[in-house]
Amino acid sequence: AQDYHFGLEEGEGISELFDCD
Amino acid sequence: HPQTPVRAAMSNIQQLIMILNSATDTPSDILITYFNNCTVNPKDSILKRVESLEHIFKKKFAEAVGQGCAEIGSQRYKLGVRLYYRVMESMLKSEEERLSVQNFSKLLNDNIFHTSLLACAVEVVMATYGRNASQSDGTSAETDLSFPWILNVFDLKAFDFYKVIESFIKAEPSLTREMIKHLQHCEHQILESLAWQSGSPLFELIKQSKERESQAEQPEPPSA
Repeated sequence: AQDYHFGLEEGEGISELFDCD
Repeated sequence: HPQTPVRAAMSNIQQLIMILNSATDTPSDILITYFNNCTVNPKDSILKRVESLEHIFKKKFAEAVGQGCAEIGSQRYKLGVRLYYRVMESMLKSEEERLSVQNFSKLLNDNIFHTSLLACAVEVVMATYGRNASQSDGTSAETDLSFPWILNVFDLKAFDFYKVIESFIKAEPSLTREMIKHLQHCEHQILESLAWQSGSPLFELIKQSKERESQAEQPEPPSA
């Protein structure tokens, strides 16, 4: 996964991406 | 022996099958616990969706590859379902740790979340086998089942698929380097083209953010 560019911030995850925070 | 492309692909397939051998075709006890913690228990809808998408996938796979390959499509779908449950459990564990929350009712009752997650899992399986598309298993190299084929099968918007990719990679540490590169390639394809097709949810998000910006810029009325 080193090659992958992770873009989510520290406090972000799948819950925020689906508006479930 | 030197690693030929075919041998590398075969080892990826064997690695995937080995990983998924220990996974289950149905939600694990840990997943059931998360489901039971939800305000609305999503278990039945999740099982119904997996079953209905299997029929659709099997039909589309057979249409694309040949009626004689329906069973191969079913086997691939089943591997995808195992990966789907495995990644979902890992995602929920990390979200529980990050948010100190155990009730994921909204997320677990979100049809788009599940369809995107399952599509990503099935895409990983299809890409793993796709690299080794050969006459031996009946799928011809000409049949293009590569991304974004799965989006059409599941009638899924590219941007919704995009939303699960990063969390999927974080949740599944045993993805191969090639697979991570493949998923990154899917991301680029979505951001550079597929997400900008008409009807994409991205346009609604841009509209909402513009509305929020304009509201934030409006001066407050004197009474405030």
